This record gives sequence, structure tokens and C-alpha cells, in this order.
Amino acid sequence: GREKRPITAEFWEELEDLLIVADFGVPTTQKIVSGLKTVAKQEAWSTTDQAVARFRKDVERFLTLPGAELNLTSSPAVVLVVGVNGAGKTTTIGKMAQSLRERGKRVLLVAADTFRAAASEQLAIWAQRTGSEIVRGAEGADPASVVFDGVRAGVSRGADVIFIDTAGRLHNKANLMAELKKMYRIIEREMGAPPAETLLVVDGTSGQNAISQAKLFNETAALTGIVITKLDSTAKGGVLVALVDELEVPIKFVGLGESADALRPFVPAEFIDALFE
Amino acid sequence: QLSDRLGAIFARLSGRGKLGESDVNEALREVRVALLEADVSLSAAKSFVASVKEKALGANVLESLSPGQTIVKIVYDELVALLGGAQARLQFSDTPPSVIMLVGLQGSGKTTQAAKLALRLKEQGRRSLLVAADVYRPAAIHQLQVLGSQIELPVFERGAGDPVAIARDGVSEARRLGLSTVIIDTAGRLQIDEALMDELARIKGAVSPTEILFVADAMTGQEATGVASGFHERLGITGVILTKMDGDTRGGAALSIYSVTGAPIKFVGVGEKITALEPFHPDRLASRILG
Ligand SMILES: Nc1nc2c(ncn2[C@@H]2O[C@H](COP(=O)(O)OP(=O)(O)OP(=O)(O)O)[C@@H](O)[C@H]2O)c(=O)[nH]1
Ligand SMILES: Nc1nc2c(ncn2[C@@H]2O[C@H](COP(=O)(O)OP(=O)(O)OP(=O)(O)O)[C@@H](O)[C@H]2O)c(=O)[nH]1
Ligand SMILES: [Mg+2]
Ligand SMILES: [Mg+2]
Repeated sequence: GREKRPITAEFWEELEDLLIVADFGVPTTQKIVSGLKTVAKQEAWSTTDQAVARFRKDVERFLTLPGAELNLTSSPAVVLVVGVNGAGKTTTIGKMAQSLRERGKRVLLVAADTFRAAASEQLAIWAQRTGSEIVRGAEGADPASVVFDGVRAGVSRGADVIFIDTAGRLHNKANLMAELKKMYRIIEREMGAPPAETLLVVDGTSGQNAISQAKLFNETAALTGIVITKLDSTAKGGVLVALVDELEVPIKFVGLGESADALRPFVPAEFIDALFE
Repeated sequence: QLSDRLGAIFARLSGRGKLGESDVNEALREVRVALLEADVSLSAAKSFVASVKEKALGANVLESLSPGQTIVKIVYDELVALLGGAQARLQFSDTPPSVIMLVGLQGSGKTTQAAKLALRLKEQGRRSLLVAADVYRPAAIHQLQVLGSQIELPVFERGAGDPVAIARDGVSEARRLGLSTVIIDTAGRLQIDEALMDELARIKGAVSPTEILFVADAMTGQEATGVASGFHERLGITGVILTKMDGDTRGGAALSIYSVTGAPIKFVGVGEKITALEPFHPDRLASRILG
């Protein structure tokens, strides 16, 4: 990352390999490296630090989008949290609740995962840990009815933020995506507007499949932001570049562990630094 | 589609006279790209392509009528041989109870697969005790208890105790109950977390499992190799369960994991229901990886 060698074919291969092992994916890697090679000729670069500097600048600019914070201007603000199984949705909600509670906000958690064993119990523990309220449904209840009850309760109790915890679902399952669409429509109808935020939670250790996740979830429930979890692992989360390319919504947060405080705003420069570590 | 791409390469080359090693190299670069696009790790893709090259040159692929197809066949056969070669049946101990440990990253599907495995073994006449050794994740114990009651098998738990003691006492309990098998559900953890990896090694030491199954999400990316080798070096992985294969991910992580563990994929998770566990089919996964 800091060295200054002459630019050779080897250097470009090394940069390609660096991006590939960081999960940038082949198309994104090829696009970035061929773009840099073109500029290298045009601007007659001689040393590798010039290429790295330009890489950093381009990627940072590309990843910097407006609306990187949670949009909580509506009252209550409904935050719908979606994603595939095990990505970290429930834990991320706990972390976001923690940070809002520290700012004195009134938070309601809605346990709309009525399917998975002990899902609402898991969310209830996060509610207790963070001093948030919780709405749960009967076991096996229709998730849409829990969303309905939760939003109504949040509005009537004067909650500032309502987090909807949904069941993990694979994007290629039409019935589960239809269930999500139903939940989204209920929020729209109750609030007279789409959710303040619809966040896709993506496992930072996942590979290129995150791209089709993003596409299909976005078609079902218009996404406003992405959370990349588990970046405390050895994975670099490079697929997020392709996600931003695909969705044109910001990466809002990164998950860096399992505790309530392990959530940070996404900082493009930090993501790039980590690539060269 | 790899066969189309290789076909196109050799069609373009065939007009230029006799094919040479550099043409094979070009085709192999395309194979490597296909593997990377399927999330096979760079190191696993490189070593796999090297072994394919050896076979391709050995098979005199350049003399064949359709070198592209020949190479695809070599790639497919080599994938099937690697992934499906090893013994995929579960190993049990001669002196019961046999202990099976499930390990892996956070959220990979260990708890669900523990119950699926217990149900499958029950249908084969082996009754298991499920042991709740995840004392960290909120409601993890409750999750295993709910699953255990769904399949009418007992769950041993000690609340938030020492996972090593819980595992050891779980095995004693299985012996007392006359159960043949113990399935230990452990907490998800990073392979770089020294303290937690040490905990797994101590559980292993305390209960001498005949199976340490690495439970891996089929959509894991490039780090599948690093993660698997971390678990393998510390514990000795005896088998792999690849989960969430009901998704549309290509599943290249399977090759990444195999390349550093040599451990057979014993089962595949194909859904959220407790019945959604299948034996592994290397030919199906090979086709899927090659897209
Ligand atoms: N290391 C690490 N683990 C995380 C992070 N976020 C979540 N986890 C862990 O990942 C596992 C799954 O998290 P959950 O919050 O249950 O994920 P989920 O998306 O709600 O899962 P389902 O509801 O089953 O689809 C848990 O063990 C979490 O503690 C993170 O940023 N880093
Ligand atoms: N679609 C699908 N979902 C699965 C499969 N296996 C597990 N899941 C789901 O994946 C999510 C995570 O499963 P868990 O069993 O909680 O994962 P875990 O490895 O025990 O998680 P931690 O204990 O937090 O590390 C849950 O929503 C499961 O229902 C599978 O084969 N297919
Ligand atoms: Mg959840
Ligand atoms: Mg678990």
C-alpha cells in the first residue's frame, strides 16, 4: 500500500489478486484495473504509489453517497431490516437500538420473525439489554400481522424509532419474498409512506451471491441502505463495491463484533485501508 | 457457461494451425475465471487449475477434435473426484456414546444442522442427546431446546456455564440415559479468536469426538480457505456440512474448504426445516460450481 516500485505487469497482477481475495469479484476487479491501466498510460505514471493513490481516490469517491446516516426524520421512523438467513439482522437491530437509546430515543422492536426457533426470545433479550420496548406475535403467527400490530403500537405509544426484525429468507424463494412484500405494503399503508429505512443486512464473509441478494431484495422492498456485518472476521467485504454499483444506495454501517457497541458508520477510507493491511 | 467460453476460444484458435501449450494456458485462464466467479478462493483455484493442466497435457487435449469440450470434461471429472473422493459416512465410536461436534463461523447454520442431524440419525435408529454448549448468543440454548422438542430428543444445558464442563457433563448424561450419540452445538466464532478457538480445542480434549464437522455457509467468499484452515489446524476437521444450498449461490467455497482440509462434505443443508438435510452429491455441486 505504501511502497514505490516501477509499474510492471506484475504489479497489475498483484493488484488484481489483492482485489479478488478481498471479494471484489472478477467483473468489478477487471473494471477497476483496466480503468487504472488506461489512466496510467494517459498520465504517464511511473511508480506504483501513483496507481494506489488513484485507486484509493476513485473507490472512496464511488463509495461516498448521500444519506449515509439513518433517516429518522419521520415520527415514528420505521426501519425495516431484511436479508438472508444468519446475516446478522437481529443482532444489528440490537446494536442500532443501543445507540439510539444512548441518545435518549424511545425505541420499539417488532419481532416479525415468527418462524425460526427462539427468534422472538433472541430479540426480547436485545430489547431488555437496550431498554427498548418489544412487540411479539403468537408463535407461528402471520408475520404481516405482527408488523401491523407493531407499527400501530409504535405510533400510539409515541416511539421515535420502530425496528422491524424479519425472518432470514433466501432471495430465490418466491413465497418468502412475497411475504416480505406484504410486510412492506402494510408499513406503507399504516404510515402513509414507505419505511423511513429499508436496510439489507449482508454477511461480510459472503462472496458474489450478495449481488443477487441485493437485486432481488431491492425488487421486493426498495432498499435505502446496506449494513455489512462480520467485518471483524478476516473477510474484507469487497463485494460491497458491486452492491453500491448495483443499488446506488449507501453502505450505512459495518458490524464489527457480537456486542451491543460493535456497530460503526461505514467509512470508505477505512474500508480501503483494511484492503492493504 | 464455461463450455461455451472454451468453445469460443478454441474456435478462434483453430483457424491458426496447430494448437500449442500457450493455447491450453489461455483456456485454463478461462477456467480460473469461472472458478473465481463461483467464489472458489484464489489459492484453491490456482492449485486446481495446475492439476487440470497436468491432466490436459497428459491427455493430449490438443490432438482432440474439440479441445474445449475435452478440457471441460477434465475439469468436471477432477472436481467430482476431489469433492466426492473421501469417505462421506459419519464415523462412530465402538464404545458409546459417539460424540459429534459442530463448529464454524457465526450464523453458518450449526444449531439448525445439529437438530437436522439428530433427526436423521433418529430415523436410522440412533438416538442423540443434543448439548447446548453455546453460552454466548442470546436465546441459543432456547433455540436448541425448541428444536429438540420438535424432534422429541433431549437437550442437555447448563445455562451460561463453562462450555467445556457442559460438553463433558453432557457426555456423562448421555451415558447415564443410554443414548448412543451426543451432538454438541457450539457457539459461532472467528478462527482468529484465540480464546474461543482454544475453548473448542479444550472441548475436543474433554470429549474425544469421532466427528468434528465444519458447518459452512455455501455462499462464503474468498475467506473460506482461511477460515477452514484455521479450524482445521486447531481441531482437525473430519467432515463438512455445506448449508443454505437451497439458495442460488454457486458454492465454490466447497472447493476452497476441501483444498485446505481434505475433509469430505458429509451433508448438505437445503432449507430451514428440520428435515432439510441431504447426503452430498459431488456431481451436482461440480455442475453448479462450473455454472
Ligand atoms: N463476529 C460477528 N458476529 C456477528 C456480527 N453480527 C452478527 N453476528 C453474529 O452472527 C450470528 C447471527 O446473527 P443474527 O443476528 O441471529 O442473524 P439473523 O440475520 O437475525 O439470523 P436469522 O434471523 O436466523 O436469519 C450471531 O451469532 C451473531 O452474534 C458481527 O458484526 N460480527
Ligand atoms: N435456507 C436455509 N436456511 C438455513 C439452513 N440452515 C440453517 N438455516 C438458517 O440459517 C440461520 C442461521 O442458522 P443457525 O442454526 O442459527 O446458525 P448458527 O451457526 O447456529 O449461528 P450461531 O450460533 O449464531 O453461530 C437460521 O435462520 C436458520 O434457519 C439451510 O440449509 N437453508
Ligand atoms: Mg434474526
Ligand atoms: Mg447457533
